[in-house]
Amino acid sequence: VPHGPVLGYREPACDDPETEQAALAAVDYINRHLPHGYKHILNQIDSVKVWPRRPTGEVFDLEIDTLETTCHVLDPTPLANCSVRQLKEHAVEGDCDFNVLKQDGQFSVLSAKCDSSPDSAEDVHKVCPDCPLLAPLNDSRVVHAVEAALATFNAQKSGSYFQLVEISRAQFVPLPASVSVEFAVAATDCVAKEVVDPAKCNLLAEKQYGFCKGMVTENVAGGEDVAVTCTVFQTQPVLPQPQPDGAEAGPLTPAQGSAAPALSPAGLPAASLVVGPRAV
Amino acid sequence: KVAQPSVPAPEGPVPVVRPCPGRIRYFNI
Repeated sequence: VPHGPVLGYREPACDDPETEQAALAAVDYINRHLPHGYKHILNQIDSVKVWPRRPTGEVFDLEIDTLETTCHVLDPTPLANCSVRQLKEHAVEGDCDFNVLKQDGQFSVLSAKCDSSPDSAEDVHKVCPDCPLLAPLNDSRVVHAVEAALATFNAQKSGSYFQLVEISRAQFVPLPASVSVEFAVAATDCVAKEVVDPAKCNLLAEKQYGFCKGMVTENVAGGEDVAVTCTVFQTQPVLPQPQPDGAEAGPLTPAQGSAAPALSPAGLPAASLVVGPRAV
Repeated sequence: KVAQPSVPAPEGPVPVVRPCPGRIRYFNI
C-alpha cells in the first residue's frame, strides 16, 4: 500500500498552451513515424488528462483529431508550410490516442495509437457535387496510370532511373475521362535511358525520394495522354532514429529500401500507427 | 445589523466555460 495521498489526475483545458504543446509533440511524432501517405496536422484536441508520474514528470493522456495535408511524408517541407487537404479534394482525418511525457520541460511520446479515415462520400458531395472521390489504390486503372506516369517521367529525364515507392492517392475524373494519381518514387543505381529490366535496379544507399502527380486521359484516337510532374527531394543520409521507451522501430519507419507500394487492406489511403505500451 | 452588500447582477447570460473539446483549427469532418 503506497504511503501518502493517492495521486489523481488533473484536467486542464484542451486549448491550454501546455496541452497544445503536448499535442504538437504528438503530431510531430506521427509525422516522423508514418510509414506512408501524407503528413498530418493538428485539427482539434478532444480530451486531456494529466497524470503525475513517479518519481518526476507528468503524463498527458490525449485524444486528438488530425487532418491530412498535401505534403507527402517523404517531403522535407516543414509541416507549417503544408496545406490542409480540402473537403472538395476528399479530405482524410486522423483519430489518435497519445501518452506524452513532460519531464524537465521536454515532451516525449510514450505511446501512440492512430487511425485515419477518408471523409464520407455524402459529405464530399455536399460541398462539391461533381468532385471525384478517392479511388482504391489497388484498382487496375490506378496501377496502370501510375505505371504510365512513371514511365513518362523516366523517359523525359537523364540521370537515375526512379522506382515506385508507393501509390499515395488516386481519383477517377469523369470529364474528360481521366485517372488522377499521386505517388512516391526513389532513385536507383540504374540510368533512366538505359534500363532494360527495372527489377534489377537497386535503391541508392543515400536515399533520394521524389513525389509525382500524374494524369492519364483517354484521347479521341483511343489511346491515352499522359501528363506527369515530379518533385525530387534532397538526398537523405541514413541516420538512426531515436525511439521512445518500449517502442518498436522496425515497422514504423518510412518505407526506405522498399520499392513495393504500401496499401491498406481496403486499398484506400488509410493509415494506422500503434506504438509502445498503453500503460500510464 | 447585517447589511446585504450591493452586488450588481451580470448583464446577459453568463458564458459557459467548456474546457474540452478544444477549438477546431480547420474544419470538422
